[in-house]
Amino acid sequence: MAIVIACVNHKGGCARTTTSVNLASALSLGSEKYGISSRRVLLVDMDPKGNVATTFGVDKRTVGPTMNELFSRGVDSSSLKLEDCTLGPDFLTRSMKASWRKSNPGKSRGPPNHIAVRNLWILPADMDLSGIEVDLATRVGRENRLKLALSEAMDSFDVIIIDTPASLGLLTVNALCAAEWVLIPIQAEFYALEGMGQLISAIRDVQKSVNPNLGLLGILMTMVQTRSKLCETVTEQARRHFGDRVFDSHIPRSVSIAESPLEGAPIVIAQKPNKTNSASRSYWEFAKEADRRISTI
Amino acid sequence: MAIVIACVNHKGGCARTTTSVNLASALSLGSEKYGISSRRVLLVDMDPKGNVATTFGVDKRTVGPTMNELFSRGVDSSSLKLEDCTLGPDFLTRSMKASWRKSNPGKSRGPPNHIAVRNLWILPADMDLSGIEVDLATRVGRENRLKLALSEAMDSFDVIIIDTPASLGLLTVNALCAAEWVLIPIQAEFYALEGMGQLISAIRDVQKSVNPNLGLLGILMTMVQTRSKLCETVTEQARRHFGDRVFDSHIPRSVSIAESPLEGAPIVIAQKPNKTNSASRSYWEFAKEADRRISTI
Ligand SMILES: Nc1ncnc2c1ncn2[C@@H]1O[C@H](COP(=O)(O)OP(=O)(O)OP(=O)(O)O)[C@@H](O)[C@H]1O
Ligand SMILES: Nc1ncnc2c1ncn2[C@@H]1O[C@H](COP(=O)(O)OP(=O)(O)OP(=O)(O)O)[C@@H](O)[C@H]1O
Ligand SMILES: [Mg+2]
Ligand SMILES: [Mg+2]
Repeated sequence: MAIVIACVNHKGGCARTTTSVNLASALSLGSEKYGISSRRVLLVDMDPKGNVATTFGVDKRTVGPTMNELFSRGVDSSSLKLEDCTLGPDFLTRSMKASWRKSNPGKSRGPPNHIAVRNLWILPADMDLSGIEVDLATRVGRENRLKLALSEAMDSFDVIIIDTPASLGLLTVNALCAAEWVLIPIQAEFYALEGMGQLISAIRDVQKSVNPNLGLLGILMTMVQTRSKLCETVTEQARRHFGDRVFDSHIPRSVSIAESPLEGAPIVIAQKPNKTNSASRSYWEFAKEADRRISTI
Repeated sequence: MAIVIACVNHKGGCARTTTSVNLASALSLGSEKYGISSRRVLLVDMDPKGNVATTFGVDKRTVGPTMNELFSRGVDSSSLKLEDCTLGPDFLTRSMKASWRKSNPGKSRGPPNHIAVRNLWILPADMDLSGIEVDLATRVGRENRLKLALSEAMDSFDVIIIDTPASLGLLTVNALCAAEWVLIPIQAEFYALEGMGQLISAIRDVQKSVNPNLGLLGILMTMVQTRSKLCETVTEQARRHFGDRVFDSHIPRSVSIAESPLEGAPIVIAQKPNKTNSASRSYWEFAKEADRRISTI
């Protein structure tokens, strides 16, 4: 049975996508150095913007059916299977290398070997998903569409990670109903605190009404600027609110994280986690902590 | 007749709220230095997170009815009037000064005189707005609810600015239907380009179906880091796509912009736009350009 993690926070731009793609990549690759065993990972995009696929250089025009069809018509009445909508590691590796070539036109040597994935599958999204959200509003069982669509995947993957849009609407509620764990990235800035209260009460509503098994995997502080007083204040308040649910590791604000999709890959793949690459190290250290929390369950 | 501007971009965290509150504040205060005449401004929050009110130190628990009621029941069947849901300049100034005192507990002198607004009214939002979005999905005329709710305001304000959530759902579509101008803030980063294509086609849909008068006021590059190659590339592509619709002024990434809500005010109020305060200057220069574009219409 797959472990399902939804990456949720309705505050925009807090690094939900960056965190989802890096955690998925790290868990699928595994690492001797960080003691992470490689797992079969499915990364599901529930955000109509579809930024997950773009991170791996996928040109969405070249992609077949997305999960919209499964989600809107339901598994029973659709002829599509989950694997028809999934992009596998070979396709992803090809897109990454093509994206690397586009960003490095002058280089005679091809893309480095490490620009690749294995054990990672992606369910991409597209803008039609936001139309489906409106259609589903009046349907019976509207919160459980994603859970039903993913039931096939529960036996063929070890971990399923779901990226969500910046909202607490039906798409995010579907992710919370399909998941057993919630991962909350927080950008330590002024509006973050107001959002935390709203987010926690929305999660409580889902736990009470549709998914009593939903637990809090943890809170990850992202884009942290150590010398900023605002950042310090918000991080302190998060630790006061959530105690040890806040991950020890945090992610620093770093240009190389923002630029890594240009190389066709998330930072844990684009950069080796050695002494000089603190950005890659920070996401690997977070993946190690998350892996520990998942394994001890 | 008020000029109505919707601040829209479905990419999260691109500074829609920061831009809306600063433009509204600058146009309501006016400035001899920048040649901006003071106008009566209504700032409408269509984002359930309700960050507009928080920027001015408003504690949402102390606020009466929000516009949710007007929006969901419609102007005809609700006993509420628009002014019952509006927070005026005196209330806002009191909240700002209280917020300033909270951030500066040790200071014996009270909040400085400039921590205040005049000519600015706010229609706050709260989380119930996202429930209403789902309810409205099947109602007739669902796209024009906001336009109807604001009809009373068209004669009593000079400018109406609408902040929107990070989505192209019904709340944002309502803002696009009520507006005659769209202002698009763009954070010059990797995912911005994919979003631009999606945003333009959504605006085109609204122009074709429900609001043919909708025009593009302009594109504002936000959180610009001049030494970043990624930022340069995205800004160049925005100028190639949109030509002179991209404002000449841009907003630099600046800690003082992120921290100004702690002082209970947007940056154009918290900081004088003198030589050393480039952050405040950048939003005043943008307000001047926007004011020119509005006035020449
Ligand atoms: N640690 C970091 N340092 C610097 N930039 C970062 C970092 N993490 C993410 N970013 C950048 O910040 C922006 C927002 O991140 P991302 O898109 O992952 O957030 P999100 O929460 O998924 O946003 P949305 O609300 O649009 O879905 C992106 O341009 C990303 O490249
Ligand atoms: N020029 C800037 N420099 C530094 N930080 C900024 C700047 N503009 C905005 N910010 C900060 O970036 C974050 C995102 O800005 P803001 O909340 O205004 O964006 P938004 O598009 O309204 O986000 P959301 O998608 O959550 O509605 C906030 O913490 C804000 O304080
Ligand atoms: Mg995202
Ligand atoms: Mg906002």
